[in-house]
Amino acid sequence: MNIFRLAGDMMHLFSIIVLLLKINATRSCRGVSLKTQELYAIVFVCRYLDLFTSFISLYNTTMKLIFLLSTFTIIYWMRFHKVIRVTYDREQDTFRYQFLILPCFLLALVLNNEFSAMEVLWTFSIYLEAVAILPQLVLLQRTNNIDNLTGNYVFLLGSYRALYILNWIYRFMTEPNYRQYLVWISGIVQTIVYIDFFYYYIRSWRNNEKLSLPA
Amino acid sequence: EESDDGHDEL
Repeated sequence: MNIFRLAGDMMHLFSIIVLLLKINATRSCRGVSLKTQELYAIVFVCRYLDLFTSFISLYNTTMKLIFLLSTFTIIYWMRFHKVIRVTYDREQDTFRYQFLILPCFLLALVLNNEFSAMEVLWTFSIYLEAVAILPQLVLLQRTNNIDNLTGNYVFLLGSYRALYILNWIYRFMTEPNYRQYLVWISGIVQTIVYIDFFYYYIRSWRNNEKLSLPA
Repeated sequence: EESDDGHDEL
């Protein structure tokens, strides 16, 4: 565990806390994409199947359980909470995510390190995570007034990805047998997806303006 | 503690 990895994980954790607090405090999920949350739920379920088969550390297990539990909580609120579900931007959140899920799964069947159910699902989760933010970014583009917390949520998630790249560079330089090409390429793609958002986020912050993304 | 194929990452 290096400082970049820990910082990345903390950004990931903060992003989810920000989202939970926002929805819970305002009783509103306006601007939040249910599709992205459901994609993350699929990502976490497929990747963390090893909760049942191997124990890495207490830290690892705890974080996995937090990510799973928090994502399912958000989905539950957005779908079923009697106050919150009314605030969901159903008409705007129309990204057809089956067009992400199917290609990622097919790619995982072909490009993987080992053709076993666990490994294919793990690889699928890596590919799917790279594009899971897309419905959220499209929704933000359609939302005129992006509230600070939703903007911060996406910014923290993007920071988590950027820090993971630094973590990989550090590990590559310090661990002799460490390499994971599929993860690196997916992670770089995932970070590139955020670059446009980062540009407008930082610009709005510097100019003290409300964040809005051009359509 | 950590494996070297990245499966220990979150």
